[in-house]
Amino acid sequence: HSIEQTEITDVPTCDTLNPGNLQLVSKLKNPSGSCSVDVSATWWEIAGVKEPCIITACEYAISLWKPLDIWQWEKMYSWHFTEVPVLQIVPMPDVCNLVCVALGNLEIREIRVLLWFSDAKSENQVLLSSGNIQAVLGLTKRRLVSSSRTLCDQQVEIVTIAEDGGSKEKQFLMPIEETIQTFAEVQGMQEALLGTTIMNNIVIWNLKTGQLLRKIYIGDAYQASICHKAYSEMGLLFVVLSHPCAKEKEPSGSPVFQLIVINPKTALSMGVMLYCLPQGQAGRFLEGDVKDNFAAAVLTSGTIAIWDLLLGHCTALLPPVSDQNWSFVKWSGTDSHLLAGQKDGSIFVY
Amino acid sequence: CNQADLGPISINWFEELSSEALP
Repeated sequence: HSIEQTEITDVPTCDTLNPGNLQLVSKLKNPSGSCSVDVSATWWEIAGVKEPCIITACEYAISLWKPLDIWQWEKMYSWHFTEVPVLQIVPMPDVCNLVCVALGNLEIREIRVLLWFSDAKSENQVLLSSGNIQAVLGLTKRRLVSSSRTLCDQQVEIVTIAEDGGSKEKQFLMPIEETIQTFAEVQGMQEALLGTTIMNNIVIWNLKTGQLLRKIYIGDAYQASICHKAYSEMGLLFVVLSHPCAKEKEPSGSPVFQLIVINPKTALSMGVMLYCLPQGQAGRFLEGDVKDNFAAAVLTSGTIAIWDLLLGHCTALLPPVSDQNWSFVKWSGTDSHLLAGQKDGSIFVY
Repeated sequence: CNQADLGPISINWFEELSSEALP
């Protein structure tokens, strides 16, 4: 059966993101019942029409779901893996008709591009990169950046994905000694790339020339920060970080996200705002995602919390559905949905 | 936050750092 979901409620379509209005609209259930690891949304051309599809990732399968009617999805295709499990989907901005996935155990071992053609009913899988890959990010213009460890150093590579899913062009960025934890594009600056390192530094590259422009120490208040968003304004660089290792030490509560400002010219930085859990909310950050001005995080308590980054406070709290806690949460890249996954293979669409 | 603590700001920081950095 291709339809494995439940229609929860009937609410009108809304294209503007407003977390206060988030409602559970449907549930996608992977029939295999295996553990969910990730979810994403992308455009896919099916029978000549570009559809906003949902991609679900289980340990050994990636599935493509097409919208049927309001709040219903039909599973169109699944790619199966037998040897190496799926670690994450790598969202590619502005790209349709392909999914990028990272496979591995503790570390990423392979990055593959998955293709499926609805007209020819054919599929293809292309191995894009392999090695000991620590961090990966899909960039605009069909580019993918990854950092991998070789015997003697770390390599930072940009691959441009061709129409057939293979690599069209490869470029190396100037390497750094520290392990890179996450990458982030700088909004509005197509040639700038940020990286966060395990030594609490933020590095800036010029993507066009491969130059390493700056290494900025952001302090040891929060270890192992993950960069979710970066933008440049009036000569300053604003960066939204999350803190998986943060403890409850602020008077205002447990910090989950933080906005910091960096002056790239002087390599000086300072905190602008902490996004904490509301008073009385237990738990801390497990996993999260930022889109536009909204941040969403799964907490250890099993709740999803949403912050308006401009207002500076938490605007919605979504309790787990059923007795299963959330495992991950992602904003949809194709519309105003929030996608939340549970370990049992269920994906909930808000 | 106090902007003065961040030192002199340049709107063209990306171009300036690119011209100063190693090729």
